[in-house]
Parts: sequence; C-alpha cells; structure tokens
Amino acid sequence: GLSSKLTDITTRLRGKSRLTDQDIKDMMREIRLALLEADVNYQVVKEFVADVTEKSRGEAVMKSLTPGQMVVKIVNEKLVEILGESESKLNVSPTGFTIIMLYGLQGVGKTTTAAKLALMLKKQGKKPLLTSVDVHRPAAAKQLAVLAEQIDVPHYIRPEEKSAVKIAKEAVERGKYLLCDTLIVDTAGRMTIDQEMMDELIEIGDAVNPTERLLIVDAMIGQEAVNVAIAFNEAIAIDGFIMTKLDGDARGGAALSIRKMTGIPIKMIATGERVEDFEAFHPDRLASRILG
Amino acid sequence: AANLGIFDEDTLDDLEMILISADCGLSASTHLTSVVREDMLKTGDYRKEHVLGILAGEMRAMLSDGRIDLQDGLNVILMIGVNGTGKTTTSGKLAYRYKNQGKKVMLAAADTFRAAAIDQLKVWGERAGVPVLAHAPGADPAAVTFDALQASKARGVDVLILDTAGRLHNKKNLMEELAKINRIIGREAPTANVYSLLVLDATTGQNAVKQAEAFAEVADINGIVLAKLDGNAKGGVALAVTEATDAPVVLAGLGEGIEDLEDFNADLFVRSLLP
Ligand SMILES: Nc1nc2c(ncn2[C@@H]2O[C@H](COP(=O)(O)OP(=O)(O)OP(=O)(O)O)[C@@H](O)[C@H]2O)c(=O)[nH]1
Ligand SMILES: Nc1nc2c(ncn2[C@@H]2O[C@H](COP(=O)(O)OP(=O)(O)OP(=O)(O)O)[C@@H](O)[C@H]2O)c(=O)[nH]1
Ligand SMILES: [Mg+2]
Ligand SMILES: [Mg+2]
Repeated sequence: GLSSKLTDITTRLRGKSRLTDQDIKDMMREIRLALLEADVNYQVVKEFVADVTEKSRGEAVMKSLTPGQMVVKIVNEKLVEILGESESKLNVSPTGFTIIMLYGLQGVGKTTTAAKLALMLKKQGKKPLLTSVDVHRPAAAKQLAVLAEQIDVPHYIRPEEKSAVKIAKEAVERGKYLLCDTLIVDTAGRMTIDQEMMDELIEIGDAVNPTERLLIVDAMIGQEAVNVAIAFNEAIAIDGFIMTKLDGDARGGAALSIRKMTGIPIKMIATGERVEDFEAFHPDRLASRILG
Repeated sequence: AANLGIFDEDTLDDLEMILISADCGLSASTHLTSVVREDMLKTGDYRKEHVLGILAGEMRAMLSDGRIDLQDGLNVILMIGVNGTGKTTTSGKLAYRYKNQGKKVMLAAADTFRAAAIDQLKVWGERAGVPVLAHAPGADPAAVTFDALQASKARGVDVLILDTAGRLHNKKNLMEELAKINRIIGREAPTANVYSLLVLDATTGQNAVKQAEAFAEVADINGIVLAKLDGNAKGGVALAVTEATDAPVVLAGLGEGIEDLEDFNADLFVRSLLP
C-alpha cells in the first residue's frame, strides 16, 4: 500500500542526512496517486498534498532519522484529523419525538439503512417507527415493511398513496399515537439535478421538520460525491452522513471529500446487507482504508 | 488559454483535472493528456477544435461499444452486478423493449434474498406485459434458474432475462453462487445464446474496474450497462472498464421509467467527457 511505497522511497535515503525537495516530490506523487485511486475529490487531493508537503518540509521531518515514516505519520494524522474531528451522535429532539430522515442518490442503501437505524435504536431502548415515503420505486413500501417485520419494529406504509408529504405527516401522527419516540423516514432515491424530486424533498422536510437529516452515501461513489453532498446540503441542510457498502473493497475516498468540503460529519457506517451490519465509524480505520 | 481557442500548458492541466473529475481515473487521464501534448508538439496545431478532436479520437479508441445481438432460439440475458446498480430496473426496461419488438419474453426472479426483490421485479413484469417466473423468497437462486430455463425451452421463449441479486465482488460465496448459476445455464441450455450483462452505476468511481474484473472471472461479461447516466456523473470509468475487460458498453440507463433505456452512443458519451 501507500505506507510501503513511501518507506521504499525513503529507504534509499539511508546515509543521506536529510530529505531533498525531489524526495518530497516523489512521495507526494505517491500520495496523490493513492488518494485519486481511492476516489478522493481532485480538489481535496490538491489541498491535502499541499498541506502535507508543507508539513514535510518542517523541522520534525527534517530532523528525523526516519523521514519516510514521519511523512507516513503526517499523512495518516492529517486524514484522521479531517475525518474524525466531529460529533457523530444522532440528534435527539427536545420534544421527546425525534424524526430522522434519510436521503441520497438511487440505490445507495437508504431503505436497508433505515432498518439498521431502527434496530440500533430499539437495542438502545428507544421506540422507533419506520415509514417509507418512497412513492416512486416499485415495491419500496413492501421492502421497508418486510425489513421492519424482520426486526419487529412497527412500520407505517401507504403503498397506493402518491403524495410523499401526506405519508410523512400521517406517519408522524401514527408515531405519536403508538407512543413511539423516534420516526425514521425512508425517502426515494433521487438525482440532485432532478429539480422536481429535490422540491419533493424540501416539501417533505418542511412538512415534518426532521431532527436529524442523514445523507446516505455509497462507498463506491466517484468524483461527484462532493457535488452531490453540496446539492443535498443546500436543499435540506444535512446533519450527517452514513457511508454504506464498506464491506466491499471500494476505498471510500468520498468520505474524506465530503467531510473536507462540507464539514458534514460521518455518523455511522454500514458494512453488509444484514440489519446487524451497522457500526460507529472509526476515523483511523477509514483513514488507512482510503490510503490503501 | 482555451477561451482564445488555443491550448497551452495551463489548459492541459485543466484537461487532466476535467478528465479525473469525470472519473476517467488518473492513469487514463494522464495517458489522454500526454497523447494530446505529443500531438501538439508534433503538429504545432494548438487550436481548440484540433486538440479536442485528437482527445475525442483517443477516448473513442479506448472505449469499446456494441449492441446486444439476439439470435434465433433462446437468448438468455443474465443481469449481474454489485448491489443497487440498477439490475432489476434494467431487466424491466429490457423486457419491455424486446416485448415491443415482438419477441416472446420471460423474466426470472433469481434474487431470492433481498427484501421485496421478487415483488419489485413482478411490478416490472406487469408494466412490460411479460410473465415473471419466481419462487418464494429465500428459495435457491439455482432452482429458480433451472426452472426458468425449463419453462423458457418449453414455451419457446425468445428472450429470458434472469435478474440476479446484487453481490459485492469480494464476497467469495456470492461470486461462487453466480458461477453456479452460470454453470446451470450452460448445462440446461447448451445451445442458447447466453449474454451476460454487467450493470454498472455511472456514479461509481475507480472501484468499477475491480467490479468488472471480478465479475468477468465468474461470468464472462458480454456487455456492460451504464445505468443512471441521467445524473451528473459522467461515467468516465467506462474507459478503464472496457480497456480492462474488452467488454463493450451496450446500453445506457437514462432514468427510472420503463422507456429510459437507450443503445449506448459512444460518440455522445465521449463528447460529454470533453471540456
Ligand atoms: N453489501 C452491502 N450491501 C448493502 C449495504 N447497504 C445496502 N446494501 C444493498 O444495496 C442494495 C440497495 O439497497 P437499498 O436499501 O434498496 O437502497 P436504496 O437507497 O433504498 O435504493 P433506492 O430506494 O432505490 O434509492 C440492496 O441490495 C441492499 O441489500 C451494505 O452496507 N453492504
Ligand atoms: N435515475 C436513474 N435511476 C435508476 C436507473 N436505473 C436504476 N435506477 C434506480 O436505482 C435504484 C436501484 O435500482 P434497482 O433496479 O433496484 O437496482 P439493483 O441492481 O437491482 O439492486 P439490488 O438488486 O438491490 O442489487 C432504483 O431506485 C432505480 O429506480 C437509471 O438509469 N437512472
Ligand atoms: Mg429505498
Ligand atoms: Mg435487484
């Protein structure tokens, strides 16, 4: 991986008293390659390499007996710093009725994640209600219903209803009626350039005023990740994001890009198709995965 | 400055950024930029139209495209790919297309694992006017495959579209399950024209290459579908994918409706990648 490549470069430094500018350049090329291969946003890579270059010309590296390892350490620390310095707790409403809404592009794992969230909250002693306001995808409501039954969590669906806003409002009433303390709202996948669908999203948000707005992001997403996050953030003010499918071998560079460019924190990660495959995220683990 | 219609070192840097931002990947983007640079040095022609022409030509050379060629008798289209890319939706769109071409079509619900996967495909079958062969949820996908092939042969089906479960390519057991489905097809329908379609999500980054390579090992990819090309993502990774697998991109998914499927247009695709 990257660490071994960087150490290779500096191994040939043995006998040299200090890193040259060319040595640093060679290392930065490897870092840039690793990050772009990991789908980190082009601009984020540029800024990251510039920051690390500056640090690598500093006292600590220059005076070190193992400059290569120092650079690896700097890269790792910088990544963890960007990824990790955040509050990854889910917001809870002071009213005692918390509404969590999930958004994202098509197929990223929103419906599956909704069920995972519900199970997690249930295990924490909460009383969640699941609802689907996806009035577009065939059998979307059924999919959520099946998952809800698997985890023995109540669900509210309206398979024939065409208005997402209507279902959302009814689900709120349903949740309060059932004395639930959390409503998890699964929305339809959508393209951020689909203005009609973005309007629907804004309408749903305005109607139920979510406590926690979560963007669901697929680990394999490429360079568009930042634009997607920015677009959703501008439309609906994202509180956090969840990265899914981290059980694959996609490096997940989008996590770094989104965090760096929007400040939105990563709250959880999904690591499989089963409802149990859900964890808190560890910045150090994600950092080493991104570096490869 | 490209806005004067002239390319220079700055525009070449911009070019690399544009290509990387379109998910072409560092290797392809560097290659394309150096091809352009070499030509500019050799011909001395720095005009924008000339440079973009060279770029488009090289991209076009890297990309393989094609069409699904149906043959007489049974055609089995095997839909494969990682989770959530658009296999089931594309199955519905394809069923509709071939039904409208007067073919006898059948859909088979070989995703017996995911919640409501069978229900989802059944809705598409209704929309396309095509029967859906399905077992109960949790059934063996191999059994569904077997039944679908028998039914297709018995009913004189022209096109059998086998929708499989999403599977991450690094999961050995799931890839083995796919290899088994493939073996069953080869055993039960040895004279059928088998067309294995890998469905890629156009928003995917460099992992698409790993996906394609892994799937090619177990199911011989005949064609690629670039789904969700109606979004912002350019799908530039298709260049690296076709280079790595020799499989042509044959279809573009351009939306969530049953008619949102088009033959892949390589020239249009390349043009969308150009600055
Ligand atoms: N391997 C793996 N698969 C996942 C994960 N999360 C979701 N999936 C799968 O990804 C596919 C899509 O999941 P969905 O929950 O339907 O995604 P969605 O965002 O609700 O999709 P749309 O509603 O159509 O936009 C399904 O096959 C899921 O089983 C994960 O963490 N790992
Ligand atoms: N905008 C757009 N959305 C698409 C396209 N193709 C599929 N989708 C959407 O992507 C989501 C996932 O599609 P599916 O057909 O369920 O994907 P899949 O590969 O069968 O998913 P799994 O079986 O869970 O692995 C759905 O919301 C589809 O409507 C496309 O070409 N454009
Ligand atoms: Mg969904
Ligand atoms: Mg499917």
